Amino acid sequence: KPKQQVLSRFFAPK
Amino acid sequence: MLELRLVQGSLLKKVLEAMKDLVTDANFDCSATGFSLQAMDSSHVALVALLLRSEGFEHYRCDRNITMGMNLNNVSKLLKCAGNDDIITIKADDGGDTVTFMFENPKQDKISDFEMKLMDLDSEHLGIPDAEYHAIVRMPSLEFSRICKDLSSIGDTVVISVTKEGIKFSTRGDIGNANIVCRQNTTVDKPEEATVIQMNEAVSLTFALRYLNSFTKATSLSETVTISLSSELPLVAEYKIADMGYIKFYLAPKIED
Repeated sequence: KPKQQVLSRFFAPK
Repeated sequence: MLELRLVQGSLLKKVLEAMKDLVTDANFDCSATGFSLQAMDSSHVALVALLLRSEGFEHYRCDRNITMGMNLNNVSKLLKCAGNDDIITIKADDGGDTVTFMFENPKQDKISDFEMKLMDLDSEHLGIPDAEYHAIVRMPSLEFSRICKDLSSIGDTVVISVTKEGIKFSTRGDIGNANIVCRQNTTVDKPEEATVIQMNEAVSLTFALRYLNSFTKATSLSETVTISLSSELPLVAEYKIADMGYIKFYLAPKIED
């Protein structure tokens, strides 16, 4: 089953 | 000192309705550019980015950059007290701990003001770089909303694929499976009824439908929605707010481990 990713995997904190 | 006068107050009402189910508390940032917000949902899977440009306000005074933390549910409650035709003015003092929303009816014979306490919130801004997306699809926002709603009666997740054929939404659940394909269609009476597919590379990604359904709360803000997709990037659903800016929703995909 595909697993839900979180945004921090793609975007770094400012 | 901050003073923002928005003649089309209904826009702000709609903006809050579009965000309040996704995000509980958020910092509104006010600068010379405009009134903006970036906030994630509590599970950090979805993000909303709002911009209302200063030029879109009838009067825009922001002497210095201000960040105002608010509970969106409370803001929404206050804005429900404003009529759809009311002019809304937002006021705050530099360094103050309250914000005032003032509503004026079109006849200018009823003026209400609501003062709300601000919250001290940690800012969790993410840097979102400009990206080249594999596919960008513009379609009627009502159509997108209908598709997300229909598919969520069958499954919890949707596979969105863009090919030369069009944009395909697929789901499966206990009762069976469903596919909806929207082909490019530019032979329409009004440009906002068109489905326009810009594809550099075919792309297919899986998303949780409940977030997409939440994004469609912004449908009344814009007749069209622009969906940008790239493998290995969150989806972006952008609703343009006429003459003012946009509300953009980002959603992290589901990926096989």
